[in-house]
Amino acid sequence: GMVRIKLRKAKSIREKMKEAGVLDDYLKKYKHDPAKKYRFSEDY
Amino acid sequence: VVDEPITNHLDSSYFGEISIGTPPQNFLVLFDTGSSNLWVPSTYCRALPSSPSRAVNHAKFQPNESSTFTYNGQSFTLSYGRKLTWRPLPLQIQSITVTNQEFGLSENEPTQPFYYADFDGILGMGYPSLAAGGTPTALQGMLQQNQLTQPIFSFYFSRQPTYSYGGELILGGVDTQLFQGDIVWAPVTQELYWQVMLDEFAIGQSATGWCSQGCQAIVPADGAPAVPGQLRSGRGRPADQLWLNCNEVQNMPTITFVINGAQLPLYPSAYVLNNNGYCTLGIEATYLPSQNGQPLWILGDVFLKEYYTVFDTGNNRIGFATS
Repeated sequence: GMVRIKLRKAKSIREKMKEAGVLDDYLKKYKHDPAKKYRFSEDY
Repeated sequence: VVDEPITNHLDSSYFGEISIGTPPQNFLVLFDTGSSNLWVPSTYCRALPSSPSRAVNHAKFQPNESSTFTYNGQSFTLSYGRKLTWRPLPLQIQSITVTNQEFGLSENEPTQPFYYADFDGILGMGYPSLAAGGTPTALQGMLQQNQLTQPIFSFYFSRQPTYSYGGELILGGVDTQLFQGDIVWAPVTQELYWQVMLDEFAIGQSATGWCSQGCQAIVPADGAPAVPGQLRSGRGRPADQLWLNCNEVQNMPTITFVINGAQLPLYPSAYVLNNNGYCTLGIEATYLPSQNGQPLWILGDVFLKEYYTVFDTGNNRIGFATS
């Protein structure tokens, strides 16, 4: 009834986009806010 | 359907393995306490023109290879694309088996950034009321089928994470070997996200009073922490671009979160990221308020590395203990 799941830590999407040279253009195009996913205003 | 870029997962980097279907097909999923749907890519997935290789770069569920697949004719839309809902299939997470778990299959690649993700899909661990399409959450399935000893899950993030070991998700309880001292509990203030009341925030020895009118803090296990943007007025740029002198880190203050009367300090060694001698602040700014208008704080991976965190669905509370 208690299970341990090993988590892996990899490079984030941000890091990999930066390495690929596409992050700056992307962030210029889309405004990033870490709270954007928390959609309090939407009626779930 | 309007596809929105998956910017909300730009900083996600911890994930684990699950299996879906019969015979099992394996996927790496983000265990996301900020959403409540389970979805993975499928062979129906179409790459977006903006994708670097025009090909989907992840493990894909192959319905034809599962003996029990049937499309149930429904779809739901997440902020980053539409998902087709499939009739329940077995979900396996190590020794846990949920015999009937609805899940979503992407029918399109959820925008450009996802191409770069090391995980294939997302297993949402938020409250059921957050599940798009009303699909039962994986945790609901585990509890209804008596797969867990307790209605609890907890996260441990290693302070020196690697690809092979970044920490652990413990389903069904807490592991007392992963923390020390007592667990500080705080009631969930909204059964949607895992959200608690933040009483006070202190810098060094000084209480700021910034939360005198109330603050809400969300505890995600999927990204970077953030502070309300108005506290960073004048900077004019994201916190993650702030370069710091590594030699000055030791002189920076301890910041302390007060939750349910307990002081939870973060030392500069925790909130300043040192990448081969280049130091940056590991805290972002957010400009969006919580649902009641109070400033929203996000206690992300920087916080979770220091504090073993317990999510108690039975008592609707979150617990913190020194990791």
